[in-house]
Amino acid sequence: TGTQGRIDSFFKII
Amino acid sequence: MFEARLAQSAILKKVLEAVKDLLTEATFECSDSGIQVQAMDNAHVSLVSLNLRSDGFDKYRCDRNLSMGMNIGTMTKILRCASSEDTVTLRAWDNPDNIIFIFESQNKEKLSEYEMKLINMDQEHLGIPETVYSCVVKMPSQEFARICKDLSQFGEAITIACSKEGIKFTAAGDYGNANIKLAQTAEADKEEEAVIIDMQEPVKLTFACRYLNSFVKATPLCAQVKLSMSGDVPLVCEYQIGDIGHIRYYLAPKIDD
Repeated sequence: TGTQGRIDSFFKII
Repeated sequence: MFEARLAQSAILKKVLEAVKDLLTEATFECSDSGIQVQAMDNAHVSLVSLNLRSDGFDKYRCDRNLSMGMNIGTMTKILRCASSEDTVTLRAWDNPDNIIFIFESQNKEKLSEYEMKLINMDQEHLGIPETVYSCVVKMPSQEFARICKDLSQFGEAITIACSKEGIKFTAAGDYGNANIKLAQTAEADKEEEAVIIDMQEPVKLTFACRYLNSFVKATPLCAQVKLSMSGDVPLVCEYQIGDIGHIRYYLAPKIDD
């Protein structure tokens, strides 16, 4: 069912 | 000094139950405007964003901004010591090492104080961009919880497909597959029973059941859940917390191999 994405690859660290 | 009081601890008890599966520790940012928490789970797959506005508290005082690192497991244990009808007060001094939880019974005859050590945390803060989502679905939170639970029996992931016809949840595994379709409600007697779909373009995304089943622990907070989705971006699963704020869960989708 695909590879699990990581949330911090979608939102930039500030 | 920081002091925040809620007439009934039930809300805070439910908030803790709604985050304890995902977070072991989190920083509570307290300011004049209220309390905010933003934290990722250990695997960095999901993000919890909690907002409790100061005007939603029965009493709120925050003389200077505070960042308080809290152990969620300990905080959950402390909140479980309160009756739902108890008044709860959170209190901390400036530059605190501890936070104090004070529970007072309705008849004011029982007063309990729990002091919890704060922890130093170096947390990454993520900037969440304003996003216009392709599909925004509002549906009964209990229905969403039921669908996640039922479909989890068939596979470790649930595919959510949203079109103007409705929203379809699918799970497939070694033993079979299952799908559940919900149509937009034509006419709901009660607002909280409605399924409302606001669609700009169709969306199909796959998410890990494990996280969805953690998010639905927030079900007691609100009769409706709002799911916001766009292609290849995280799902937002939002529950309003009475008149005081909201909890949003962000979940990274599965990516095709």
